[in-house]
Amino acid sequence: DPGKPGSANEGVLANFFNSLLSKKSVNSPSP
Amino acid sequence: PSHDDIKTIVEQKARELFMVCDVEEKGFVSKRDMQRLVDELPLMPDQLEEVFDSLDDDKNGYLTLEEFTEGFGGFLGLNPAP
Repeated sequence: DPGKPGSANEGVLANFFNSLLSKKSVNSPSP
Repeated sequence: PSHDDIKTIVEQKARELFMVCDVEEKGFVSKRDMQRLVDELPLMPDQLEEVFDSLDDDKNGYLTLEEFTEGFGGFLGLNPAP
């Protein structure tokens, strides 16, 4: 049931965390 | 590395990512904070809402660091301790 509330698919969650990780690494350049 | 080492690293990373979402440093992330990320992340507003609802375990409209860390651990394939 794709319309079921609260059932975010893993792909969206993975995309979210991957994007955050990329953003974080861009904002915090390594020394 | 031991299980505790991994747990510590995951918690540190989750805290860093949580702070990207909680720009006002309130200690929680609201749906409004989440929607703010639409300009910064390649996700649609409804996808961000989907992520929020998925991470917000108790469905109270506030995403705590604990809930965020748990979701991040799940993303990494780590099962929370029973």
